[in-house]
Amino acid sequence: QWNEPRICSRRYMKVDFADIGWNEWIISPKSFDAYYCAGACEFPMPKIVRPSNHATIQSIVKAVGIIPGIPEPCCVPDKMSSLSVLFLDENKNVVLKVYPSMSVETCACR
Amino acid sequence: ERAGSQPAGPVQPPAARDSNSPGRHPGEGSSPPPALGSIAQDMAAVHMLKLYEKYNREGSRPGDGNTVRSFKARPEFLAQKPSYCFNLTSMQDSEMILAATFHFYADKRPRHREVFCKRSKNSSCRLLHLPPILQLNLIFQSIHQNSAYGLVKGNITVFIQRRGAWHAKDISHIVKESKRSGELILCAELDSGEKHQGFPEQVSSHLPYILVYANDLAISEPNSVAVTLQRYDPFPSNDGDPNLSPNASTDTRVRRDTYLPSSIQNNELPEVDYNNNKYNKHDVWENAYKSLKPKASRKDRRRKGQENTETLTKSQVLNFDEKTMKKARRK
Repeated sequence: QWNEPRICSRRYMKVDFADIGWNEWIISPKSFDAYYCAGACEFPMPKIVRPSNHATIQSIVKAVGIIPGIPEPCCVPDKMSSLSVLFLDENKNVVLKVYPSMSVETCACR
Repeated sequence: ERAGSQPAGPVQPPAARDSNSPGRHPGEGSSPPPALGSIAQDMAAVHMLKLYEKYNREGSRPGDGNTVRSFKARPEFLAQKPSYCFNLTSMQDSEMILAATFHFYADKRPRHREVFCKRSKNSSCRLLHLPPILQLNLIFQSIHQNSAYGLVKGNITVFIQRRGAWHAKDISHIVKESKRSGELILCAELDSGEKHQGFPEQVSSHLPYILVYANDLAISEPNSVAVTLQRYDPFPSNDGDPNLSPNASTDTRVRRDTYLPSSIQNNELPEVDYNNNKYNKHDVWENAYKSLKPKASRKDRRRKGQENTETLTKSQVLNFDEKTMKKARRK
């Protein structure tokens, strides 16, 4: 992770359901690529971090120091994708659910 | 349902459009996939895995819904008739049912013809007596808790052309009605007109099952994954004050009893004179230890023990002489 770019971007994170103790009832998938967002949202923000208008204003206020204590905008997931999960319910019946927002596609400053 | 209905080809409810060729049941002719591990015995699990692979390949289309639940059958006798019961209680209120299908296996050959042909010498007996189409009545009843009788919710007549194969029938209206009325134990009787003997010698992988296709309206809520998949909570949930730290359990703490005998007001030893300024902590401890008696013999100790218990029972509270009390009051 150390040679990751400083700027707000998507970082790799693989989630193994055995690591979080859900593997007893989750049949499939055993793991999935969830990713996460991290990095700076410093003024001036490049287009690639797709700042909202509010984030742009906030980063200027932060840079100018008009109001003390205002942090820079946060690097958060922007576009996310769903994940189909096959698992056993409490009655040991097989259930298929498609959960939204389980994996990060793009990050942005908000 | 009126007689003469369509042969029970596999129903294609919104979410069940399998990639299998029409007329083939998803689980047929396939060895149980390794992903299912120990639960691969039942066809419901095999079917669900096929649906999972399809959802993964093609994603779920808007009309498909985001949930498919399978329900395995539990063989029961209902009013002395062999029935298959399904516990639908795990359906969530937020799951809007789009469709439901009943999947059953039509035995290869009815038994009575077996017996009949065994006696006859005619070798082509089996062919001559093979009834072209098997008529089955699927009678669905909802059962109230602990009652032996049910309320008929539906009676569907199906005509089976292919034996030794799986068939599916749409029962959306029956399951929707059951969920609406809260009667979530549904039993199905497969009546082929033969006199009732027991359950056909079906292997467990041939037990019927129900699939329910739904749209879970709560799945887009934040943290919906925790509602159905987080089965334990590493921290006790603080329903009350959100600021409570996860360790502060909301249950009332056991109040420890702080019993202070009224007579002891401080830690000073009664026989020590704390007034004179020669008082030196070290001396006090010296005196206290010096005054320990040499080890008494076993007999003496036993007697001493008796004396102690006697004195203990006599004076539970420490008594100070007047002089000490006077000093204490002065202090």
